[in-house]
Amino acid sequence: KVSLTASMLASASPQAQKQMLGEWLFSLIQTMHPALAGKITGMLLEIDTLELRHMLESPECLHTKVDEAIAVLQAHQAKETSQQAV
Amino acid sequence: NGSSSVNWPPEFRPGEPWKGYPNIDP
Repeated sequence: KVSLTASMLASASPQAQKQMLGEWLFSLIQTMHPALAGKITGMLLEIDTLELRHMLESPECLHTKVDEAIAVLQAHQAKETSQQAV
Repeated sequence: NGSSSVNWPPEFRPGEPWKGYPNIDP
């Protein structure tokens, strides 16, 4: 299990922060949506680092964002599928 | 066109460096 704290992030470079948040997000999302974890993590890393750090301390906020990301991803995939079918 | 959306979103792979999105912070 990946554990991550605000102080660990504070001492890291912006790029390293994204990497640490990515590892942390992936480990959490993998337990909820194993098949989509990589894609969802990629989408969530688009979010501002400050907001990601807020999600670190607020599981409710994290779940909301994960649900949003899944909805966007599924809509995107449905669109691609319908375009391929034409 | 529309081929650019096929690989979206980029996939995060644990243990590999995250390259992120192009044009985020040059």
